Amino acid sequence: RELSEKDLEASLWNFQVALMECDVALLVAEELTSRLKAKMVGTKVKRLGDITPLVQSAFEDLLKENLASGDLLTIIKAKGKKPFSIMFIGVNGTGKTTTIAKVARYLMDHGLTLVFAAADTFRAGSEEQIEVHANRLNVKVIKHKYGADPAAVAYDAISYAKNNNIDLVLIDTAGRMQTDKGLMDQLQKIYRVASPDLSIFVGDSLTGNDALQQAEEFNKCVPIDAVILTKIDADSKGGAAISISASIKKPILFLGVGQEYKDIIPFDPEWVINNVLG
Amino acid sequence: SLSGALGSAIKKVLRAPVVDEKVVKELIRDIQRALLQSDVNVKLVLELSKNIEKKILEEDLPPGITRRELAIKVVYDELVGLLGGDKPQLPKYPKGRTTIVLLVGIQGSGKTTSASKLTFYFKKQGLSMGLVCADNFRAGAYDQLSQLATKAGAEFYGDRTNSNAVDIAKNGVKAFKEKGIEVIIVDTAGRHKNESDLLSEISQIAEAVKPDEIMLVLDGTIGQQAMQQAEAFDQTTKIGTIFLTKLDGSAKGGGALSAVAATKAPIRFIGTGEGMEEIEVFSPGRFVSRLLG
Ligand SMILES: Nc1nc2c(ncn2[C@@H]2O[C@H](COP(=O)(O)OP(=O)(O)OP(=O)(O)O)[C@@H](O)[C@H]2O)c(=O)[nH]1
Ligand SMILES: Nc1nc2c(ncn2[C@@H]2O[C@H](COP(=O)(O)OP(=O)(O)OP(=O)(O)O)[C@@H](O)[C@H]2O)c(=O)[nH]1
Ligand SMILES: [Mg+2]
Ligand SMILES: [Mg+2]
Repeated sequence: RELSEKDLEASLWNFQVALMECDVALLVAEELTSRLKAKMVGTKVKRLGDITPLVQSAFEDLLKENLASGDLLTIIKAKGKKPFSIMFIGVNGTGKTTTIAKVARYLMDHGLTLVFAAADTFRAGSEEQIEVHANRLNVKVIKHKYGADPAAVAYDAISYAKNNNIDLVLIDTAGRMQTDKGLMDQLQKIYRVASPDLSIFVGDSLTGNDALQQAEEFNKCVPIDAVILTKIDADSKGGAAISISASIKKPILFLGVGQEYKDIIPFDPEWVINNVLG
Repeated sequence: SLSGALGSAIKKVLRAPVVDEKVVKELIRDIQRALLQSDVNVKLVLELSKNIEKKILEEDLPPGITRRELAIKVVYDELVGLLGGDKPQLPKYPKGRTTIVLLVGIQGSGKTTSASKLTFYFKKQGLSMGLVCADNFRAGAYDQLSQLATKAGAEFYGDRTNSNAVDIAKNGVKAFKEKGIEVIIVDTAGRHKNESDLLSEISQIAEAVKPDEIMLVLDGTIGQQAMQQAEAFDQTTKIGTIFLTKLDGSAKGGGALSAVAATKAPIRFIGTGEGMEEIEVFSPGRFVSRLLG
């Protein structure tokens, strides 16, 4: 028989609930479910019992189409630029500064040299924080006084890297709400002045629906080139990966799985898909 | 009379379930979608939906209220009820005595920043404030809290060389008690439900300093993990109150409902920005209205 909307209703609703319980934003869950419905309506089945496994495998394919991973070293090598600068952006407390330290360790393990730009000149303790990481990693950090222009710090760090033949500049920025126009304008200015080779959006995987808004708004402000999701070790199901990927269609490079420098792993879409289907 | 019979017949037609069911389903769906987008727990939303549907199909419409208004009122009342009712107590601590508040929560939720907000709030009540940095893990934690303490006008205690957070907490509280500080806030490192030794560190700190209040600082952007995470903290030490942060963005904070359900702890304050003055007393009514969009 040919599947009707009515036949699919129960399975589709179950999949939408599965997505939402894994922290996929409502709008994305609905969008994916309606795409799944469009795909499946009219397909022929022998028995009604075949519906769920059929929907499941179509669902799996749909999720695979909507999740992309990426390799940072490949991206860096491909551009062949020295220094190659990476700007880390995102809302407050998602793990940007800690992620910079992890990425630094990762890149240094692959023989690259780097310098930090302490371009969060606003938050209490932000400069001391990145300085501690820099000292532990034996990396130079360029910083100005609190209250200084973040764009100037980024610019300075890039100049320093150029003059000292350093491979990479990792630029830390202050956390900010995507709804704060003043701070988003400031971010745009930092981006314009620093003109980074890669901008990485750092998202907290425990975030709910707001992950969608964050990715969309940040992406309108400065183009996001890639994503890192943190705090996976807190047992997040990773639905934010789907929300973010579906909306800005950029690769997720890494997952943060703890607070130590070693706690970073390449993103594997299968992991999220298994959480949703399992 | 004829007009009376016609009148009641018309009323019956207007009340006919055939007319209402489709409208009701749509109504429930709208409310469901608003709550889901606000990060309310999925199971809770589906459960609420069943309750509303029952109530608005069975109950006679009070005069002058549409079925949509009744549905929203039913959800509003139920959620405000879950949050302890719309009579927010104005948080107060006693003068001339010592109150010890222990801040706990997930990494990055806003504990350290909220310590400065609590300082701002309670200083206005004329209370003397002391902040203890019992986070000896995070890079720059000492400097962050010390800078905030200076800005907010609180005494600060920290120990860069002590590798034992329990000791730092104990020594800090002791030092502030001796100084007669009225409100002592102990800030801790972030931790989550899977870090069992970090969670047991919380019970050790609580055992050492005997706090009057353990405040869970919860990120307002948290999604479906809110319930399990809050449960884990509550199973470690009884959570007394909740501070819900980052509500100045677009997130509605629906996860907080699960945290309240899990801990039975009231939400006392919300954070509405990065500055220390960006703190508000929690109002269940305003919170729920925002959840419902
Ligand atoms: N468990 C866990 N904690 C993490 C992870 N990544 C970061 N953290 C912790 O999250 C907290 C916040 O990290 P930061 O690096 O300060 O976050 P940020 O985005 O720079 O914060 P702001 O600059 O204030 O916006 C710290 O306690 C980190 O150790 C992770 O993958 N897992
Ligand atoms: N916009 C906004 N930002 C906030 C709010 N509360 C805290 N923040 C920011 O969130 C980020 C994290 O705050 P912290 O106070 O460092 O968080 P924490 O819980 O102490 O972090 P850990 O000690 O690493 O667990 C900082 O950038 C704060 O400025 C709030 O209500 N609104
Ligand atoms: Mg930072
Ligand atoms: Mg802190």
